[in-house]
Amino acid sequence: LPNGLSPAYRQLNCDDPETEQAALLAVDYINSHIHQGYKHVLNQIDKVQVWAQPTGESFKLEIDTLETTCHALDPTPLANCSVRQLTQHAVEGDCDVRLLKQNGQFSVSFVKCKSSPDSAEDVRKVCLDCPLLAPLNDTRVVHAVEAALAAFNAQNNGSYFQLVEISRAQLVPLPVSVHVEFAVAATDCVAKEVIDPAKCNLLAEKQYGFCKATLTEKVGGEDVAVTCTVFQTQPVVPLPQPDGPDVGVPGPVADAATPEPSPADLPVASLVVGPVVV
Amino acid sequence: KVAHPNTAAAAGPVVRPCPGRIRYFKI
Repeated sequence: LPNGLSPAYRQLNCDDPETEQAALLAVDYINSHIHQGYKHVLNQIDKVQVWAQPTGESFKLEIDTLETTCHALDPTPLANCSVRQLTQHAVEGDCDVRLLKQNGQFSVSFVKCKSSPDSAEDVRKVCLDCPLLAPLNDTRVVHAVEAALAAFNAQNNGSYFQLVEISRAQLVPLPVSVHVEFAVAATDCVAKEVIDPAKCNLLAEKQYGFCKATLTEKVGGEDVAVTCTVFQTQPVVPLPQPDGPDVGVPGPVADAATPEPSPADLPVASLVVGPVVV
Repeated sequence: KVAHPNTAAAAGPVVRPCPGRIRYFKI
């Protein structure tokens, strides 16, 4: 810009259709670039600034999102994903987004998000008995996931599935139990024939799954019930380039292999395995 | 016709540009 001139600024309302279009595109972009945790939906647009650029306009947005029940690897379209309710201990995301609008087309140039669960006090306000989110590295959580995955593989006639990440966990007081959700991926081993799981490798054409399980403590033992949904295989795609936009809705981190990116518009899950109840 | 400039301004809808509407719930 010439000295003494400030860039042209355009006032836009947060609920303006143009702002919403930009925000929804940003949310789609986020969901197609995260590989951990859950997909998010747009909840509120906090702020919008529009500046003139030599080749178009620059949009700077602050948006609030809410976690859905669809895992990031789940190809279900976002419109079909349910928002995680307050009673399930909701999680919100706060994102700073920048987009360019050139020739009427938006493109995302920068995204930075952080996510945080609702406070325990807020959950208690709507439900006294609702279990709160538990740390994913809690020994009871890890044990429940291991038991559930072992139970699933024991009943599975196909590939051996490996843990990708633990995505959610809740400790339930009565009956004493642990509810967990985790992502899995198919390997080149056959589930019934595995001797050393460490020697199994993820398939080149990735096949992910998402499991929900409950491990209930009983006198003299425990029961585990697990249901896994295995998604359609995903074609091999190149890894993201290092100079690409910085994107992420930080979710819970697990000790697992990082999956490769998946296209955002894959067809809905085509295969459901389970429930396997042991 | 009598104009009441003071009251006319107060009677109109207040447009708050930001933040926008909450689609689900606020936490």
